Amino acid sequence: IVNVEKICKDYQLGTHVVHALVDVDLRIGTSEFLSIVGPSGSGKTTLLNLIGCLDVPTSGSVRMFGEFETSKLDDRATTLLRRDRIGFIFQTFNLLPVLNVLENVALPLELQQVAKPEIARRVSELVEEVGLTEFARHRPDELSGGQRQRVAVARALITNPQLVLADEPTANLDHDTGMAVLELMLEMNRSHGTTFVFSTHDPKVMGIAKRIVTVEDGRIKEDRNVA
Amino acid sequence: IVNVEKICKDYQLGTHVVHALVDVDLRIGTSEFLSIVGPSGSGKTTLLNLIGCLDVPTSGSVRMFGEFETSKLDDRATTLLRRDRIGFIFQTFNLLPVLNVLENVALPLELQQVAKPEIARRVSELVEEVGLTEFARHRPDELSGGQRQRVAVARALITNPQLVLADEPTANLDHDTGMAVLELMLEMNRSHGTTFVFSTHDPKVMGIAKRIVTVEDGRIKEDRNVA
Ligand SMILES: Nc1ncnc2c1ncn2[C@@H]1O[C@H](COP(=O)(O)OP(=O)(O)OP(=O)(O)O)[C@@H](O)[C@H]1O
Ligand SMILES: Nc1ncnc2c1ncn2[C@@H]1O[C@H](COP(=O)(O)OP(=O)(O)OP(=O)(O)O)[C@@H](O)[C@H]1O
Ligand SMILES: [Mg+2]
Ligand SMILES: [Mg+2]
Repeated sequence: IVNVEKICKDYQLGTHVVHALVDVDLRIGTSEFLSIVGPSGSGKTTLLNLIGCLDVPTSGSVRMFGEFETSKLDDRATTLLRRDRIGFIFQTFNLLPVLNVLENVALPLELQQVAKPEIARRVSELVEEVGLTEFARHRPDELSGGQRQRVAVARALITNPQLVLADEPTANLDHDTGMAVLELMLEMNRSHGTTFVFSTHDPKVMGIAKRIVTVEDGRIKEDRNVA
Repeated sequence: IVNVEKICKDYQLGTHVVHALVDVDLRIGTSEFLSIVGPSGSGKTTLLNLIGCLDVPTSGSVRMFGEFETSKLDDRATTLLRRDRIGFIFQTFNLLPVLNVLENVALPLELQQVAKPEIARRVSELVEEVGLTEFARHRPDELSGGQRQRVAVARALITNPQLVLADEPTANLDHDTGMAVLELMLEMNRSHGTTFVFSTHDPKVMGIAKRIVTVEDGRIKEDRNVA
């Protein structure tokens, strides 16, 4: 469902160019559970942004779901593709500050125009699964760092997307809470065939991944199956 | 240098009250290297904010450096206390988006009106120590998550404060980069007697801490010396 071929991503800063990704090839299928690992600044978030159609490569192609080449899509097509098929957990959460937990998690379903009773049912169930029922009416600034992170997780999963891109989903979570979140994702992978692509430094995530892709200085250094 | 007595912190949300901290006593001296640990939502960030004079308790007292009781200080006194004696690494970084790395790190010294040549020398040295010399002129949105975190670390340490409060300082860092940051802090603790108080889930930090304070549901569950 993800076919990345020979992509390069450069950032121009004045006269100086940062080669964030260099010649990256990657193919990801359905039901995968893979972890992208590598040092700080090695290109993990950049790669996730390209796969998630939040950005386009400087050269090379990103082909999604067998049919969409991201650099050829217009804004409307990209928005629909992301809304309906991809769930994204950002490294910096990006919750809407004026909405509470329930409203932030409901938003993707509102955008898909799902019926209100179904939204209410699905949202309260997922908020329960990430342990935030007690805080359902808090807004992001009334939550701890780890609580905000869990809202971001719930929001990414609520639409039951085919592909979930999770950038450091456990960075602010204690061991037990992190494991609970990973169990939830593993269960969606088993029962729905959802593909999960993590960018992480957390050994717990690396421990349950079925495939590990190592990035260093913008290049893929290693790509191995572990289970 | 930190004397916390019987503090409670309540957050009022409409009719419902969150008891974020309940009856917390804590004494911290010079040259300490301690880690506050506990589940997500247990009160760690709230405790750091009270120690760092970013907030005042609902009841009880926080006495800093043997002389300042935080709930009795006016804004000006609190600002000076924080500026000159405390360094703070926030869980969400809080860098200034319009300033680059060098400017963000220099800011606390500018506020102390240190001479420009000395600022330049100290800033470039510390930026080197956190491995960001190559990215010195990038702004926060032109940096990776872990790079931004390292800028926040450098900014907290640049004034050589007596007390550093570090909220999840390694959450977005790979193992090696995280260890390098911890080594830097351990060295400041040994050579300057700087007290470090961490809030963390990272086993690496817990591994080098000399004292571990465990928080659960707003209460101190355990407080033990390990080295
Ligand atoms: N402004 C606020 N209004 C209401 N409740 C709040 C507010 N800030 C924090 N809380 C609540 O206080 C409790 C403690 O929050 P705190 O941020 O101290 O937790 P933490 O231990 O740092 O968690 P984490 O490990 O997830 O960062 C949480 O249950 C949180 O929801
Ligand atoms: N908008 C930008 N302009 C310039 N350079 C950028 C920009 N965004 C990222 N970079 C650079 O591209 C490189 C890769 O960044 P990326 O965010 O992908 O790293 P990462 O592997 O996610 O790191 P971390 O583990 O610290 O989150 C970094 O060196 C970063 O400084
Ligand atoms: Mg990143
Ligand atoms: Mg916190």
